[in-house]
Amino acid sequence: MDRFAVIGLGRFGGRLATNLAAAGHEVLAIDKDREIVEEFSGRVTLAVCLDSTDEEALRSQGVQKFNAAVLGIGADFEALTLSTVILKQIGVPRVIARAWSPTIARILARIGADEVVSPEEESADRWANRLISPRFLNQIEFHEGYSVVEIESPKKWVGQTLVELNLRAKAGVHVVAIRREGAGDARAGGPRIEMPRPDEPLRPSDILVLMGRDEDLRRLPRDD
Amino acid sequence: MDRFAVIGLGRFGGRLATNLAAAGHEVLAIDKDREIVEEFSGRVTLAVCLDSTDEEALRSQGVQKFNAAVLGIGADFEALTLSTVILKQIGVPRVIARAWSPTIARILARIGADEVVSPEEESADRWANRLISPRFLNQIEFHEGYSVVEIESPKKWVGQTLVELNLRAKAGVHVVAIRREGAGDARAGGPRIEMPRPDEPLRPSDILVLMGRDEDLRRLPRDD
Ligand SMILES: Nc1ncnc2c1ncn2[C@@H]1O[C@H](COP(=O)(O)OP(=O)(O)OP(=O)(O)O)[C@@H](O)[C@H]1O
Ligand SMILES: Nc1ncnc2c1ncn2[C@@H]1O[C@H](COP(=O)(O)OP(=O)(O)OP(=O)(O)O)[C@@H](O)[C@H]1O
Repeated sequence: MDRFAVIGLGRFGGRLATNLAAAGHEVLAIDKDREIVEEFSGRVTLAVCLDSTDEEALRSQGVQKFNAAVLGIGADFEALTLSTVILKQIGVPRVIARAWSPTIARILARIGADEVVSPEEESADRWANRLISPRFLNQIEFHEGYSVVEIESPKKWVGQTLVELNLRAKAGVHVVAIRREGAGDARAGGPRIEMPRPDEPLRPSDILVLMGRDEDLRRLPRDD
Repeated sequence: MDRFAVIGLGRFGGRLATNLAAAGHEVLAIDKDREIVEEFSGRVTLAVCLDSTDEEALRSQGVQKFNAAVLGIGADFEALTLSTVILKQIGVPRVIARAWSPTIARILARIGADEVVSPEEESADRWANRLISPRFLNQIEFHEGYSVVEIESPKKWVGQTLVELNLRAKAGVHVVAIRREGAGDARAGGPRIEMPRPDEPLRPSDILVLMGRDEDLRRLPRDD
């Protein structure tokens, strides 16, 4: 179980603190606004009202023994930069700071932030991918131009077996798994993941998990 | 090639417009601020200065024939909601609107936005996952508790073959692929993705792409 400090409980910091606590980790949630701190007191290990530019106050909370500290302070550039420097000087091994402009992102990196979060840019990147490849229900990209994607079974593949389709030779993609409707196990609520059997015909509701080069994945047949 | 309208070229909209255009799609970038429009005129198909609450102006740009319109307007709630309604009434099939509060997100959905983007929350969800599972270099989650992840080859697996490791039986995970340093092909700059050969020993620098249930993936051996 890891220990995290989240400073600044706006939409980014607040949600992060909540998610980490829900996953069972120890979370110290910090904000200078008392009302906000009170909202979090049920949901995290400890919610504390303090100003993160107060080095003594941070030390007294023991943040130097935490795995990581995340700064979700918005608007107050001086508080954000000073808090970043203080946390590194106290000895927090990993300090992640949320930036609200590219210039601020560069400054944070230079003054010691281990990682910088840029929610608008990160979100734009993902939504661009969703718009560019709408037929991929899900996609994980690897750096060298390979991805794992999920697609609905194209109509012209339904009824054929994987041996007949021979996707590796013909389409350059590898079938990792199939999500199939059916007598799922009790703990999974819906379709179950199966390792593909080469001689079983594909069904219309099958969702295929494929991996291959991005350019080969983009060439897969479309029904739309 | 798809056609997109992006209205509001702040950090979110601006980056989205740039990404879509870089991917080869037709992008109409719109902002009411003339200086901002000029910054984009080299990078997108067409950059136009107009106010998105002006229905006539939008119609004259032909947005009704676009695949999707994305609203990246910040701060001006009335402009955002009115623009959303106008775009749907004009007949744009897919309108994606960026919200800056949970309440605004709910309003947008109710007045017709097909999708709502919440960058801070989306970013917090991903960073929580990165903090919770740091050893996964990459992760794609499926709904029923399965994921595909990348991990560095654990020390105790190095030198063993996949047949010897028998991960499916012993660890409940399926090896999808291996990223291996080596004589990569010319177009990939770095490690290449290979389909695993059952009788080849794992090397220390191998990165394994695995799939399985989340609880099995979490139990994989750790070197730290
Ligand atoms: N020095 C500080 N110490 C502790 N908390 C701080 C400090 N400065 C700001 N905060 C808190 O950080 C939180 C987030 O800041 P703010 O609301 O300005 O940012 P935001 O950009 O709107 O955040 P988000 O986009 O994540 O909603 C606020 O609750 C604020 O009280
Ligand atoms: N009615 C409108 N029509 C066209 N553009 C608009 C309209 N209202 C606002 N914009 C533009 O939307 C852009 C983004 O708005 P703003 O900068 O207020 O949001 P933001 O929340 O800071 O955006 P981001 O977080 O994406 O940087 C601005 O460039 C602004 O000129």
